Order: sequence, then structure tokens, then C-alpha cells
Amino acid sequence: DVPFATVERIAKYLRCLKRIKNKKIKLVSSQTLAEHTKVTAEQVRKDLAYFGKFGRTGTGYDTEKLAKKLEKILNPKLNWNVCIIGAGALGHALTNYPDFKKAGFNITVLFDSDPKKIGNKIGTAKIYDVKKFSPITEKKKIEIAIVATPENAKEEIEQIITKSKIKGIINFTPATLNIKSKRKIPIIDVDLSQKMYILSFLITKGKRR
Amino acid sequence: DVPFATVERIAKYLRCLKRIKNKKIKLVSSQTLAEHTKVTAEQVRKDLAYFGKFGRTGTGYDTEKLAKKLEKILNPKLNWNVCIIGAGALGHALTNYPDFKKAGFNITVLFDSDPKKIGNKIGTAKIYDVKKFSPITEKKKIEIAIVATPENAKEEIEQIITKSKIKGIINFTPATLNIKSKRKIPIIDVDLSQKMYILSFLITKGKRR
Ligand SMILES: NC(=O)c1ccc[n+]([C@@H]2O[C@H](COP(=O)([O-])OP(=O)(O)OC[C@H]3O[C@@H](n4cnc5c(N)ncnc54)[C@H](O)[C@@H]3O)[C@@H](O)[C@H]2O)c1
Ligand SMILES: NC(=O)c1ccc[n+]([C@@H]2O[C@H](COP(=O)([O-])OP(=O)(O)OC[C@H]3O[C@@H](n4cnc5c(N)ncnc54)[C@H](O)[C@@H]3O)[C@@H](O)[C@H]2O)c1
Repeated sequence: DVPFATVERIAKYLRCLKRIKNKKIKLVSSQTLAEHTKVTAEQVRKDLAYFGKFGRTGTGYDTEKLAKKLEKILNPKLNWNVCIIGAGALGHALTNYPDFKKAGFNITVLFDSDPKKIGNKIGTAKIYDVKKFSPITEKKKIEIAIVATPENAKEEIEQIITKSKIKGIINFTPATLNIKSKRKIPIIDVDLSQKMYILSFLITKGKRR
Repeated sequence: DVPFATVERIAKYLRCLKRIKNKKIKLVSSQTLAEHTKVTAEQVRKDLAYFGKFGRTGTGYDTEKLAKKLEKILNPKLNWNVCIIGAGALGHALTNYPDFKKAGFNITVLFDSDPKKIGNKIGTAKIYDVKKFSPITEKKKIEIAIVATPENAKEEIEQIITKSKIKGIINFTPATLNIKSKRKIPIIDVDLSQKMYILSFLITKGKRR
């Protein structure tokens, strides 16, 4: 069993490797990965060891090969259909974000309860009535839902997801979502205020470990 | 020197404590904090130990007291003036997010280069011309800048921040920002695709450690 914290760090190593790859740097050491992700080189080696041997020579890892391997570990399926519930400001910003599609997460559909929004499009993604959540997500083989609705929509969102075949959730709302279904659906809560707190700590303590 | 990873976890413990506080739960154990943040109870105790004694009785920590202490550690200043560069979809969503203000991060001003947006307001926050970045941020005592511009604005953003007195940056753009100033300014890169990768791993491996 791989600890959750290791999975979080593998995602950070992958982002770092993609940036290094863009700069055409062929080899990377665990020390470099450690500096970019603010952990120790030992932690990098320990995390990678969960997933087998990565054939390090004395000079480091092959950037391209390691990036491909980590991508395969995190996203073996390579392509997911994703929907967003809530076609507001956040829903728009996430639909337009090019890095999601590059990583294999295709936002193909949005859902909303506002009749003025239903039927419109954001780029190529169409906005459907949230009452049609189950039939539309099944027809379009959507497995991941991003929740970007106001906090007061919590109950309704819990109900529509519970009745659906959705496999995973990214929750941006301040509420904790409880999905009572036999299948245990992973839910990732995102709270950007955490980033603000960390920045505040770094500015006031002057530490940039 | 507190490791960066510890600061990240302290921010997660604080979010968890706030949720527990809302449910009127008076005492919380390191085990409960560990379960909510997907680390070990030992890690929780180790992290807290960096910041002194927290007076645990055998039954756990006082939820309210611990939350206040962690808030003070992360954000001793309690109130920051924050601006957003880029008044697009993401800029709108971040300006409207109530949890920033609750945590003491007040988004008072936005900057943009689009003449159609300059002079408008999002709620009470006004959109200024990005060419006036330094004078406006100094006049309004703005210390934190959130960057929500397209990737191609990288050079211009680096220049305006370098010339300013900004103390910290949250960067949402896919570019790495290089600020060449004598003061070392902490920069936090946010990439929401990392959350998608983690979710993909949890769904495919079926692990919810
Ligand atoms: N976690 C974070 O860091 C973060 C950052 C920004 C915003 N947010 C949160 O994201 C959410 C969306 O923010 P926003 O600025 O886009 O708000 P918004 O008001 O612009 O958009 C919300 C959308 O949800 C729709 N909606 C309301 N009830 C619905 C329902 N029952 N079913 C389907 N759609 C429904 C509305 O019609 C609207 O289009 C809010 O909860 C906000 O607090 C979180
Ligand atoms: N990191 C993440 O997880 C994440 C998620 C969503 C979006 N994004 C990124 O956030 C950025 C903004 O996304 P969006 O959907 O809001 O885009 P958008 O096009 O809606 O908004 C961008 C705004 O920036 C303004 N702008 C352009 N050049 C500027 C300059 N030189 N100075 C000041 N303002 C300038 C534009 O006029 C526009 O208002 C993009 O880089 C996008 O890739 C990141």
C-alpha cells in the first residue's frame, strides 16, 4: 500500500520533470528533484522505491524516461472524460485550463441549474441541466466530476453523484461532501486558502526551506 | 528551521480543525487529525512539536485552542492586502471566494492590460491598469500578488513584480516566474492538474490510504 503523501509527492516530481524536460535537460538527480519539491533527496529515493527500480546510474535519472514512468504510475488510463458541476467563474477557468487536457483530463461537459446557462458552450464543452446528470455522464462515459457550485448546493450535489456511476470527485466547495454509495468514491478537497497560509508563513518567517 | 512539508501539513491540520470546530467537537486526538489529513498520528505529533508544547491531556487537544495556535503560527499578521494580476475567469473566481477573506487574505484590487476591463469592479475590488502596478500596490499596502494571466505574459509580469515592493507570489500560470530582486520573494506555484493525477491514482489503484 502506497501512502497518500507519497502519491502527492510523485505528482510534484512529475511536474518538476516536465519543466526540466522543456529545458532539454537529459539527466536529473534525486538532489535536483528534492530541491524543486522542497523535500530531501532521501525522501525522493524512498518514494520512487515504492514503484520498482528506476535504473539510476551514478549521474542521475533519465529525465524523459522517469517522467513517462511516473505518468504511467499516476495515470495508467491516460485519458479521462471529466465534467464540471457549476458553470460559474471557477467552472469557466477550469474548462479553459490547457494543462488539464495535456495531462489527459478532458473536460467535455458542464452541468448547471441556471436556465440562462443551460444549452450554452464554453469552448467545445456544452452546459447541460444538472437534472440530467446520470444519463449524460453515462452516455458520455464521464468518470470524474469537479464540483464548483456554491456551498448551499451540497445536498443536491451529494444526491446526484450518489445516484450516478461517477468514480472520483474533486471538490472545490467549502462543504464536506458525503457520498453514501456502496462503492467507496475517492474525493479530493481543494482549498486554495492553504496556499495563502503557506505563503504567509514563508514571508513572515523568512524561511524558504 | 521548519521543513516546508511540515508547513504544508500544518495548513491541512488547520483546515481539518476548522471543520471539526464547526461540528462543535470540543476535543480532537492526533489520530483523528491524522485520518483526515492522510498521515500518521506520529507525524502529527512530530509536526506540532516544532512549535512548542500543545498541552495534550490523555484525551486529546482542545479543538478551538489548537486551531487558534496554528492560525497564529501560519498567519501571525492576521490581515493581508492581496491583489490579483489578470481579471479573467480565474481572477473572478478567486476574488469571489469567501474563504480567503475569512482566513485574513483580502483581495482588494485586480490588475489587467485589457482596456475593456480596466475601471470595472468585481464586487468591491477595482480593476486597475497593470502599468500602474507599483504605485497602486504601494499606496494600498498590497504585499501578496496572485498571478492569473496567460503564460505568454510571463516576461511582463516578472518585470512589474521585480520593480515593486511585493513580498510574496501565488503563481497559477504554467510558466516558472523568475523574479531577479535582491529580496528573496517566496513564490508558490499552483497546478491543479496534480490533484487530477492523485485522483486518477486513487481510482485506478483503488487505494484510499
Ligand atoms: N477551493 C477553492 O480554493 C476555491 C476557489 C474559488 C472558488 N471556490 C468555490 O467554488 C465554488 C464556485 O465558485 P464560483 O466563483 O465559480 O461561483 P459562481 O457563483 O460564479 O458559480 C457557481 C455556479 O454554480 C451553479 N449552481 C448553483 N447551484 C447549483 C446546483 N444545485 N447544481 C448545479 N449548478 C449549480 C450556479 O448557477 C453558477 O453557475 C464556490 O463554492 C466557491 O466557494 C473554491
Ligand atoms: N494552475 C492551475 O491549476 C490553473 C487553473 C486554471 C487556470 N490557470 C491559468 O490561469 C491563467 C488565467 O486563466 P483564465 O482562464 O482566467 O484566463 P483568461 O484569459 O480568462 O484571463 C486572463 C486575463 O489576463 C489578462 N492579461 C493578459 N495579459 C496580461 C498582462 N500582461 N498583464 C495583466 N493582465 C493580462 C487578460 O486581459 C485576461 O483578463 C492562465 O495562465 C491559465 O493557464 C491555472
